[in-house]
Amino acid sequence: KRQFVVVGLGRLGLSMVATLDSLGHDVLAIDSREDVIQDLADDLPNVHLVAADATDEGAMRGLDVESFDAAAVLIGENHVEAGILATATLKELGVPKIVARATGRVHARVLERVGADRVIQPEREIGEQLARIMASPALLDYVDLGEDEALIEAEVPKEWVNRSLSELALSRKAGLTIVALKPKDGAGSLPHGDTVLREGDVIVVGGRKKDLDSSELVQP
Amino acid sequence: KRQFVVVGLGRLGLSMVATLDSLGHDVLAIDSREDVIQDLADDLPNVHLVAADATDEGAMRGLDVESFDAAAVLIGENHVEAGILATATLKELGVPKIVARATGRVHARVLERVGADRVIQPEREIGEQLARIMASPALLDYVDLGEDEALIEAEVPKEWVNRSLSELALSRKAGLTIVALKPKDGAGSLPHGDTVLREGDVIVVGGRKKDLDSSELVQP
Ligand SMILES: Nc1ncnc2c1ncn2[C@@H]1O[C@H](COP(=O)(O)OP(=O)(O)OP(=O)(O)O)[C@@H](O)[C@H]1O
Ligand SMILES: Nc1ncnc2c1ncn2[C@@H]1O[C@H](COP(=O)(O)OP(=O)(O)OP(=O)(O)O)[C@@H](O)[C@H]1O
Repeated sequence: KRQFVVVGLGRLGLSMVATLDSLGHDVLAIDSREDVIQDLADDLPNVHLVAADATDEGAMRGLDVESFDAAAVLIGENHVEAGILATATLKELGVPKIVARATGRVHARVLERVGADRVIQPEREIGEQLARIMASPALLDYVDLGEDEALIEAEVPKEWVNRSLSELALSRKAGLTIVALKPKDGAGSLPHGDTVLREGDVIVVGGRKKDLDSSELVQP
Repeated sequence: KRQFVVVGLGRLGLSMVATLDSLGHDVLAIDSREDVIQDLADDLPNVHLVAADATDEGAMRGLDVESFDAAAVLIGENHVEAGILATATLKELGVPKIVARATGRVHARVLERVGADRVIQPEREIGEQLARIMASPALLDYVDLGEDEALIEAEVPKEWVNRSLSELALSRKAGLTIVALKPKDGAGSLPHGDTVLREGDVIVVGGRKKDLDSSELVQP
């Protein structure tokens, strides 16, 4: 069980507070608006909700912020200056690890300079993730393993349906390794020679990028 | 190679366009502001950038939107009404799959009613991901795969050190799939049953969110 400070209870901050709370951690949730704090009290009985100005060093010291494991300053684009000053304040007070939210690259650099250990740009990150999910509905994920290998998660291509792995002989014939199987109707499993692939099963396949790219997985 | 329409080129839209483009897909990127379109032209030479009003059915029909694989309406909170009308317009024109961005639950429900197949709430999703990354220092990255699955990149938890994958039987026992291994001393590799996890290795693990959350990866 760990202890976190979350400053700024907009949608991002509130979601983080609720998730940390549901994972069983202690949360000190701070927002300068009294009405925001009041509204949340009933929904988050285990969270320590405080109406305070995070740029007020005395107020933050009074809350013992330096004794927490980490803090997240999630003040958004409506109060950029407050977000920068709050980050600097928590850094001054010795909070060991600070994550801060930025609206763009210049803002991110400023936050790092005043003490953020990590900066997030939520819109940019979701844009990247959404692109990958949209781009491959059958290709569920693509993980770059570095060097020239990669891993693909995909639905079984129709050419491989109802065939066993030893019959397909993918590693011998195509340089591919089926690393895991997620059958349509059941828990994931490790593949064996006598495993038969069924329509709708999901397979995790690894290999060299050019071998993956030229296989039935990517060129259906 | 697939073809996508992205409406609304704020930070989220732009990030999605750039990622889709880098993955080699065709992108039609639409924004009603001429200056936004002009500014992007040099950076995204392969993207079809068009200044147009996405609520204008005639303009959208003229761009053949229904011939694309999917569309994302990423207009933000400054133009909620336009986002709803653009979603409805693209649905009317027969775009097969539409993802739209919402500011909250009521907005999300409206978007679904007017034709969005999937609705994203970026701030809320990043808040959940960031909570998990903050809560487990060994958890290096958390990627939402959509539906209720996710992918985690984490250091090998101490309970799994020096054990082989077949011995751990994670997919059978915990519904988790070790998708890739990035050993502390070497290039990434594909996991096999006889792979032994070492302290300091990084593993990429996939599974349902609730299974990941209750595993040793997130609850050390
Ligand atoms: N100095 C401060 N100390 C504490 N909280 C602050 C301070 N300044 C602003 N806040 C709070 O930060 C919260 C989020 O900031 P802001 O309104 O800029 O973001 P938002 O864009 O609404 O957030 P989101 O996109 O996450 O919904 C607000 O509730 C605001 O009251
Ligand atoms: N009817 C419309 N047709 C096309 N584009 C539109 C329309 N209405 C608004 N847009 C564009 O959508 C874009 C994003 O909308 P908005 O300004 O609400 O979001 P944002 O909060 O700035 O986005 P982000 O958070 O992703 O940076 C703007 O560039 C705007 O010009």
